[in-house]
Amino acid sequence: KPKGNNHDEL
Amino acid sequence: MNIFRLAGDVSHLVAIIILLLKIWKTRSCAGISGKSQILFASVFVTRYLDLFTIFISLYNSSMKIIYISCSIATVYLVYFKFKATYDGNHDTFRVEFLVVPVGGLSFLVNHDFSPMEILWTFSIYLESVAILPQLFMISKTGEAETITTHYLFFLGLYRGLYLINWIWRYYFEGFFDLIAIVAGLVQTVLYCDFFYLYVTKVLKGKKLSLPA
Repeated sequence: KPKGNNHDEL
Repeated sequence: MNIFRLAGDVSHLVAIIILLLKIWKTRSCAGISGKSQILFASVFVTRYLDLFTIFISLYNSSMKIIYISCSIATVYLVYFKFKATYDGNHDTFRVEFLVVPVGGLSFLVNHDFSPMEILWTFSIYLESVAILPQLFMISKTGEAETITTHYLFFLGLYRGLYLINWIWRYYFEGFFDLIAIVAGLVQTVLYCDFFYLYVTKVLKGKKLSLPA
């Protein structure tokens, strides 16, 4: 489960 | 980065450029839902606030700037420059029925109860339904210009390619983001009816007209 705010996608 | 995600970003960029060129060249936004364009602009603004806080890559930052500027430019063309050609009588979808539930859901279901993360979640949920006013408008007018159908094709294709990207990333990186995946599925499913008409009509040189 990714930690919330590491959104590397557009 | 993998080929499906890159293809998805390119497809998204092509869609945005097609729409911008269509309006600019024909000097008309006939058949275009201004409401959807406003929703898309807010999707980009709320999602890409991290433009100023996190640097991921030159590609990532430049694409965000391009998406934000093109979507705001499109809204400007529809509601200001070519306002006379805006077909408000058929662009009547009640967007509050989208924004309010999406806003509420982003507070209830998110990865992290922080402002940035809630805005990102809002943006993801909003994007999945942002095309509804446009599809609704086409169903009301009963037809769409061929260039508009190409715009919709690439726009629908982009998130479909992202779905494959997420399968790829789960398999090779063990990465998955359920919020993005579920919203991406909803978003892509909403285009299915259009994809069917696009393939069976537009690709055969016919005009897209409803009822099918």
